[in-house]
Amino acid sequence: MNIFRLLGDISHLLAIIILLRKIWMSRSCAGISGKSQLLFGLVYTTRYLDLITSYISLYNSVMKVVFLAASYATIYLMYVKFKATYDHNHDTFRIEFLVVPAVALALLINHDFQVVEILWTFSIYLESVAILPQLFMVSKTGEAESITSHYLFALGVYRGLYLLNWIYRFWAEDHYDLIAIVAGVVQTVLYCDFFYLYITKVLRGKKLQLPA
Amino acid sequence: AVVAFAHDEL
Repeated sequence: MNIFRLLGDISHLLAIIILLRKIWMSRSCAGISGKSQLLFGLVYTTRYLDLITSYISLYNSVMKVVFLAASYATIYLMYVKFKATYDHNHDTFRIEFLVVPAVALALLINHDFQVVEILWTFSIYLESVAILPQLFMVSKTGEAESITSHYLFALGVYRGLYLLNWIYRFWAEDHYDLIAIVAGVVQTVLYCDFFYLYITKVLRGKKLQLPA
Repeated sequence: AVVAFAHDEL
């Protein structure tokens, strides 16, 4: 565990809490892509199956349980409790275009052709693109609430910090995992355009609004 | 050394 990973995990946790809190306090999930949340639910489920098969540390297990629980809670709030506020007309990204290639790629490029390993690989590939329905929704409506922007920023920072973590681990521990690194770079790059808007607009007190 | 299967990250 190094400082980059710890800060990355904290940022990840913060993103999830910001989102849950926003939905709970406003009693609404307007502006949030349910499809991205379903994809994240699938990502956590397929990656954290190893909770049963391998123990790494108490920290690791607790965080996994928290991520799973928070993800399912978000999905429940969106699709059951506050279903009426879900903006499905603007959430039109076709997720099969992400899931099918992620399955295919996981079957083709993996560390080992075993069920748990392929599910892990699938979750890494899917996570890298799982935010696309949300970004698509923001681009479709042309705007995002500040709180939604904070959520997206924290979620983007998380994978960015993981990149620093991987650079550190390569240098300090001689450890690297190419699948995670390549997918992590893709994931971080997808947030770059958003980071620019966040810094130039949201941090200056303006609403995130795309040019018409 | 590459520790490919040590999925010790979240």
